[in-house]
Amino acid sequence: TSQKHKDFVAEPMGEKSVMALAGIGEVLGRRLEEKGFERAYVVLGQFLVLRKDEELFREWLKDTCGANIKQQGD
Amino acid sequence: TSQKHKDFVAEPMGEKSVMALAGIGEVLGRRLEEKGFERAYVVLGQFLVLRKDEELFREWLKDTCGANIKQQGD
Amino acid sequence: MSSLSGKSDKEISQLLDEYGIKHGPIVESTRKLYEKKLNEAMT
Repeated sequence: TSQKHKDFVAEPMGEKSVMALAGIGEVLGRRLEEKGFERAYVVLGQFLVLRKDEELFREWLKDTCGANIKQQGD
Repeated sequence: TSQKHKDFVAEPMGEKSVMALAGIGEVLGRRLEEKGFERAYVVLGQFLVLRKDEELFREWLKDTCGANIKQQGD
Repeated sequence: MSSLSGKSDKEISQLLDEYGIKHGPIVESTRKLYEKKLNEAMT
């Protein structure tokens, strides 16, 4: 996993921005913010509501912010 | 908080049933299960997606399973 | 094909089951994804 992800999981996510998530940079972060997913915990919530299903979550990410395969993986 | 809630938060929620949540008994639990919220973590996901807004979450609970004020509070 | 957006969450959930599409609860933040998957399955 990337250093970014290591940093992220090293402490409680609290109110961290969505851009603190590995794979989510400036461009994807903006798109997610525009759709109401400003905080990392809201994206976590979406993952849980998708029943932690990786395939559904990847598809949702792609539809919502255009994340490519690598970014989805991160 | 109730003993039920103390028990719940005493360990990771893992794959616990939605009925393990304080305030959610047999009747409300069944209704939530019918709508796809079989596990406690899915309900947590919905709370996070609602940005941890208690007002919105209470309203959602009431609409989704008819939880009354006390049950929502629990 | 009738537009899915007019259907209730319950109807969407039943259609997803009919088409064998795995899914979680139909809520505001997931409905669009499931409608898209249903549209793909129906066309």
